Amino acid sequence: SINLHSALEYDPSYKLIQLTPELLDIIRDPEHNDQLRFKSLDKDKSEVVLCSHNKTWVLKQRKHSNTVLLMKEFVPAQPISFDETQLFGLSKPYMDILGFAKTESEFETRETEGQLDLNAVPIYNGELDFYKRATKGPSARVFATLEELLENSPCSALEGISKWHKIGGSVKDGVLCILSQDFLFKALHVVLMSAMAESLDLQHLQVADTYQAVRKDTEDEFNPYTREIIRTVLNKFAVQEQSSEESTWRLRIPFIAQWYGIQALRKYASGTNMPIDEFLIKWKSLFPPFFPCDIDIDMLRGFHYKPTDKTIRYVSKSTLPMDPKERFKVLFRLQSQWDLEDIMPLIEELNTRGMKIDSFIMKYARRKRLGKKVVVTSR
Amino acid sequence: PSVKIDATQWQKLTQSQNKQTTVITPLGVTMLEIQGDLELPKDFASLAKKDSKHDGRFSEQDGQTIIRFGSLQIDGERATLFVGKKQRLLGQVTKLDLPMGIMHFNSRDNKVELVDVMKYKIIFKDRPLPIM
Amino acid sequence: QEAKIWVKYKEGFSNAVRKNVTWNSLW
Repeated sequence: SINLHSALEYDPSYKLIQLTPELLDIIRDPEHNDQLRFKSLDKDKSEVVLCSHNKTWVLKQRKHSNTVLLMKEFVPAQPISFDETQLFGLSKPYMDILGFAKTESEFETRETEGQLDLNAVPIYNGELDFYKRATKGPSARVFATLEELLENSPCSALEGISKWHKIGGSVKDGVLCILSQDFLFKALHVVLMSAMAESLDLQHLQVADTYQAVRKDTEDEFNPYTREIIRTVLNKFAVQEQSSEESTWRLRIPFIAQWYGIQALRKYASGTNMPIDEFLIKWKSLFPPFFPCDIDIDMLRGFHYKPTDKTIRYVSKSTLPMDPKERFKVLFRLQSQWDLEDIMPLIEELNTRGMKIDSFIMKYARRKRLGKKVVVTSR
Repeated sequence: PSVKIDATQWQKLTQSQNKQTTVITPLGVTMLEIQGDLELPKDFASLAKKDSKHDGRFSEQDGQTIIRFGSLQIDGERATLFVGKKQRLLGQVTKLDLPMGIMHFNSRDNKVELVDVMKYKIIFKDRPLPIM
Repeated sequence: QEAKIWVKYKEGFSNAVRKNVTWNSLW
């Protein structure tokens, strides 16, 4: 038998943290040391998260009503002796353990999407007095580096970097910022024009060469396109190749084409219905001359509707109702019959319960097969 | 605020150990669960003075007085727990759905250290029986 | 005088609602 002992008081600094198979693997491996960190935005209001280099878990505390004792084997300073008739048939003691902690709760770890905390990251729209405005006032809080932002965000490093690239994060005058959509699009256009003018390899772009190309084409005085801005454009609109020693980027041509398409929709098909043929020409006209890409109206799914068979009109998801029933209602008012693929990007974000998309749609609309296509109409 | 989890000590200590075969970890840690409250006296010092060789309840360990509150016997998956002089509890060794890391949050040094990983616990869910 | 040691049994087991964890609560 084992002798069980207890101290008078238990040490509350011991906690039980749930280890998913992934967490267990990381914690076991000396190669991955220093990878797991607890992080929080502040000490008393925000949630605590646990981050590896590429994943984030949120902590949840669950109290329970049982007594849980954490006990450790020890060698008694003096041999423990007592009248063994007390054992009532249990075998003689061969070991002693001491309760060193009593845990009344467990901390569960739930995988979550890491987020960047952008409260201290201003938007840069190419304005000349950006630094002054960003650092104005005693409580103006800014970051100088991406590392600082990642340290102060409830996310892992890789998640944070990926999101940073996606939102067009950059640095201007030593201040971390996000490029406005307008400025980002202008910068993209300038980069494409300059890169093509200098015959740079669009599959292997480098920051230095691209920067030089842009400088050539732009007057110094009004050139806001620093190396950092160029890098931001590449990170958003190109894929960084891992293989090369020097970092190179490969342009994401379809993604860029889509961006130009959205701009074209906003510019030419916003308050008015435009014939699709005419729209395609307008779209193509926005690209730098000879820009090597094909366009197709299907690339703009999620950003337009077809009021009639041959016309197109811009729609912004952010202006649509968040309630699924209402959203479907509005969409059917705009267009009475939708191809499944066309309506899908406009409603899938509302499927928060993770239902099969078909089942979700059938809750609010009617689904019909028309030859090879599937169409959706109101109930 | 942020702090990394330091598992280096635990990795070193468990490297050379054999794989865990019982409910006690290679580092000698056990998780004991009881469906109820474990009632112990609030004052060890004065009771320790009155402790007899027969009872042998109290001892000194690392400068603190500790109380021997029971005996545990494990037989494969079954466990028996004697508490105090009168109670006998029957329980099981169960595998945890998810392993639990015991972490020590050292507020003096602002450090977090992994103490051990628990894969099993001994749980006593049933009403205590008399010892006889 | 003996040391009173016993288990005060609880009929059931209850798990509380999961709560958010703040930094201060861990330390």
